Amino acid sequence: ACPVAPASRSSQEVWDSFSQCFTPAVREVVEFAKSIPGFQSLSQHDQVMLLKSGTFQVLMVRFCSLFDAKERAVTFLNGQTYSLASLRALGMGSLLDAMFDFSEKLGSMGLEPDEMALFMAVVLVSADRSGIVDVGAVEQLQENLIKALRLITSRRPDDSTLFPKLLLRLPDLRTLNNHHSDKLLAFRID
Amino acid sequence: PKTHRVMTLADHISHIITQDFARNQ
Repeated sequence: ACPVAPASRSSQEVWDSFSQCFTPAVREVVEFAKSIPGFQSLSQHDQVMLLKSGTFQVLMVRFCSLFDAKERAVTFLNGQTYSLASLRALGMGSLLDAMFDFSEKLGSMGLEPDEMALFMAVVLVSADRSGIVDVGAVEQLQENLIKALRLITSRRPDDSTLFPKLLLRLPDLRTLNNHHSDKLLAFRID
Repeated sequence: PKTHRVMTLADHISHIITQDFARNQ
């Protein structure tokens, strides 16, 4: 929902407002995770580790709906639309390009909101396991969620390619994460 | 004077998650 500043503001102010808008978005992913059946039966440590390694990827999926790949523009929830060119001033050009490509692919699948939510749950529990203690429990949860995601095939019996195509987005997201989660944010210290 | 704290997206995300879980303990 966070507006990127109008042109009149300095790029530092643009940076500040862009950085600020990540905070509520991250909190929403934490709340979303807690609503995933089985997530809260993982240990708190493993919940935190999964969130730390998977939240950026879930955000990338959530932000897809803001990206208009055809128009090369982003529309924030407050209705403000910014062209890719104008957003490049934030110095996130490479991330934005990758986001447009990813959102084009994901968007073309035409998932329903509940299917997108199931996909985001799979994205979260498929995140990097390096800090996880009970890997078995996480893998069981992932298996259950992937089974649930097969919903998209039962809804489209004549399209058996959609499910595998969707799972192929997971490595895309991991690449996005590895390339871009080290982007810098800047917070004013008052 | 230093007016900004700079951190990576990943660190910012980790910070918020740690804060959230600590608050709900």
